[in-house]
Amino acid sequence: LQRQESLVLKSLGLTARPSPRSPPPVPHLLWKMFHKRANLSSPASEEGKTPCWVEEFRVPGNIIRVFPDQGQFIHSDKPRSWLCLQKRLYFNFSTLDKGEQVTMAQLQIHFHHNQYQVASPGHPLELSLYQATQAALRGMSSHAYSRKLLVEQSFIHLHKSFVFNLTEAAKMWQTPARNLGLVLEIAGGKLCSGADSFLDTSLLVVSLAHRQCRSTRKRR
Amino acid sequence: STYYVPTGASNICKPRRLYISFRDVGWEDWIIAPQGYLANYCLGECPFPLAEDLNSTNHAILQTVVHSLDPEGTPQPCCVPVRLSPISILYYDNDDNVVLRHYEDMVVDECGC
Repeated sequence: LQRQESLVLKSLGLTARPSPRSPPPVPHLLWKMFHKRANLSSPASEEGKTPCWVEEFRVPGNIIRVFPDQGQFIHSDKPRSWLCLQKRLYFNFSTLDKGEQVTMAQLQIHFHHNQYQVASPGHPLELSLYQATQAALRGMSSHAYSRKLLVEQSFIHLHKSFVFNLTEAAKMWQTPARNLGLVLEIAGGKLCSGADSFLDTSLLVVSLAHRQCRSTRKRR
Repeated sequence: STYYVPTGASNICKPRRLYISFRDVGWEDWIIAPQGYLANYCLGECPFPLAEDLNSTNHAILQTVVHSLDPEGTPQPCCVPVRLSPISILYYDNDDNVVLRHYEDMVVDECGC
């Protein structure tokens, strides 16, 4: 029975029966997408639609994952007063199969803020997102290693959520040696201290496992 | 000459109802949804002569002919799934990531010989 189970799990893309230790909550969007699919009696038979197409994002794909951020906050020896948050973002892609093709990646940044509507009245905060392109050695300052600016955005309300398209970066991260993560910086406000305590980031990735995508067209 | 025994409609090859509960399989810890699904299975005879609605292959038609001539030497064709449909499963993977995945060939819709 165990051998049979391992064969089934392998076909599901799993190395062993998962035993979640600290399972994160299921994102609302995934629940919504699941229920939409469950309500379709036979999605494959829908006219003009293939089962390996994610309509919500209009990209090919049959696997949708939400990766929690595993990065740490960066605590510099020389704190810069203008910088209220500096954090590494890291998403572990080891679970992706070699044959999988990433077709979309979306970084979601949520501020679970319920105390202040405005972080710094009259002074917008600056959010910058960098892709780390070279590993940093211990003791090096954050600017000593090379990084590429991906996004810059001003905002005032800390309760806001942001979504950024990181498809190109995520495609690169399928090669483990090139997955050095991101650096998120929020700068500018006087009242932004403690912003880290309510920051929540995750990466939603759509990928396509070709082997499990079969044409639904009937043979003539 | 051949020997024809009519088979009752209930014994004819067709999909039968099977609900698979992930709790019964012991997978309830990591599969978030659904808790189970109607997977069905194929069961029944493929008797001679094969009716058209049994989705028979040419091979099965000839096998029933040969079976009718020599029941001891050649078995009847098997009743197997000929059309399956996919389902989506929401689960935690080995790294505690939440995954929504589309799986082909999970539900038996039609059986044939």
